[in-house]
Amino acid sequence: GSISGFHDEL
Amino acid sequence: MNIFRLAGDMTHLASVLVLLLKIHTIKSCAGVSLKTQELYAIVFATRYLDIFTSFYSIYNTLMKLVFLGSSFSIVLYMKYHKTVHRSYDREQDTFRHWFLVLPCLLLALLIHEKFTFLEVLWTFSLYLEAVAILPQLVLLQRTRNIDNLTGQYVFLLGGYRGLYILNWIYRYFTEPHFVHWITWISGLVQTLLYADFFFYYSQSWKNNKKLQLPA
Repeated sequence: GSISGFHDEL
Repeated sequence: MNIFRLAGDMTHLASVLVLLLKIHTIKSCAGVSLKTQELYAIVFATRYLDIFTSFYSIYNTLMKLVFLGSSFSIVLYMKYHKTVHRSYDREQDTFRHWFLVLPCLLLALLIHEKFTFLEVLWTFSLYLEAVAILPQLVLLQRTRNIDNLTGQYVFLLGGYRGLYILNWIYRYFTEPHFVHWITWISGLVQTLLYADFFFYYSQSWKNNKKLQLPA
């Protein structure tokens, strides 16, 4: 999921 | 992190390492499309810009560095290494891959999750990754014979994409609001591009004959 707009997948 | 995503990342890692090792050991890049490798370098460069701004995990940062390092070293090997660059099939690797970059950039400017510099480039890298394999698939069709390492490379890449789709299905059912249409659709398109390659690859294994792709 995008935690604070952050992409956790490579 | 789930087993599908971990397996997908490991398969992706294996694909780039297989390719890098092939080029490094036999000092040849016959059958490898430089255009696809250049596109992948751009994909990683535009996707991992957040490596400087946000830290998610050691694993995440480490893998980003490995993918950046391996993709750029493959391109540098193929372009500038005194022996390797001579085995690059320039006449056959003629896919106009720059024609892929612009539409992906325009599409990212139109369809994205957030209109910020990093987010638009991240979305661009998703769209570009979906089509980055095209020059390589065209080259394989042209040269018609697939030496097994290049075939393995494409096979592993397809496997990584397939595992990622399982990862998204798993996350959709286990994380309440995990919905990322852009990632899912571009990932699906990319995986479908491998589908026909997989068909011919499996055929060649079944009949135990050299992989001949239809012209």
